[in-house]
Amino acid sequence: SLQYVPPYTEDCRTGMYPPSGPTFKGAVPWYTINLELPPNKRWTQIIADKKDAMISLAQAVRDLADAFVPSGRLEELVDKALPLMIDTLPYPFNEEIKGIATASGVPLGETLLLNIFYEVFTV
Amino acid sequence: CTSLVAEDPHGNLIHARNMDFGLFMGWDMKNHSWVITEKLKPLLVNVDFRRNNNTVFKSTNFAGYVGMLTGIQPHVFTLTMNERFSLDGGYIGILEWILGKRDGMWMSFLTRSVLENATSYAEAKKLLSDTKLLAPAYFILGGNRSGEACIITRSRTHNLNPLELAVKQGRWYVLETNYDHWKEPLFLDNRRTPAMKCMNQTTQANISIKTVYDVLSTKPVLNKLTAYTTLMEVSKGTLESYIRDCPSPCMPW
Repeated sequence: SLQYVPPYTEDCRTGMYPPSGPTFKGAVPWYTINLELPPNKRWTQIIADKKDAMISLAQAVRDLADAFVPSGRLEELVDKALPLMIDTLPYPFNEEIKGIATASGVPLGETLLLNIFYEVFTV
Repeated sequence: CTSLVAEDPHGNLIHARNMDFGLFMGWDMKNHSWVITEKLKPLLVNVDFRRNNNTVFKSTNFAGYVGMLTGIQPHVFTLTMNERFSLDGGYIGILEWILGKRDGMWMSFLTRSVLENATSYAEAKKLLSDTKLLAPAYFILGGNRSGEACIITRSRTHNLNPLELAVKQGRWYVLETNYDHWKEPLFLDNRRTPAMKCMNQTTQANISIKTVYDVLSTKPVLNKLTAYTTLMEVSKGTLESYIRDCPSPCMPW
């Protein structure tokens, strides 16, 4: 049973496993990454499969940036300034991020923003 | 986010988490959902990181993100991280970085380095406790022996009030949402109390992957920000992840 006012607290659920029903939206697919590959090649297969979803997320973040700064300056800052930071990041992460940008076609600044989002989001 | 590590009566450790992300980044009125959370779900992948054809660690990732938020070094340790809010936040760390002061570590690169290179729970705990960070965070770490689990509450420079499992004193699980464990959570966002209520109702005798999944499926521990649930058992070396949805009525966070 559920209280019909926020925070909509439910009685403790039981029998939810194995996952099914309206709270389950699918299992997560498995991939293997070979750490002996050059860093910029490690994520290629995953990104090949997830390219459209990455591009869609990047567009949603762009729309969000434009909502905050309609002039487009924020987006310009990401695409022009962030790539200057890439080689200050520790190896091999900087190389892996470059490889992901190349494989996905998402601009390097936006791929980098995705990877430092935790620190940026605290703003 | 809600992360927890529980010890069953046989000394096995179960580490589980709800990843909640996308707050205030666009609300879809038509579908009653967060725009970014829904864009992240199709990007979910489980990754088996290998060297010499042996598994080094396994993780649940958003494709395109090279850092780690959820992972297991099979039979050694398990690690999740939850977001911590502090005025001394990541933007200060980024500013310092841009100005050339680069003695701190980006949070998700630290968790990736720990999962890839640490060789024990003790070593992982030391690295997560002592490495200077660009942003505050909660690290929830489980080991591979009875009693080995802790919540590491990190400011950018310090480890604050570490909380350890203490089964003999009755603390058979540790649970972290997004508030310091020694303070009350924000009343508008109290997922800790309902989660603990359900853990206590389950009791240690009945704790398992199944009953932990039940706890993480109970509103508001499950909410509109929940992208995925992960269940890990270090003794078996297993990691399972499931994409989630929270049918209305459901808390936005």
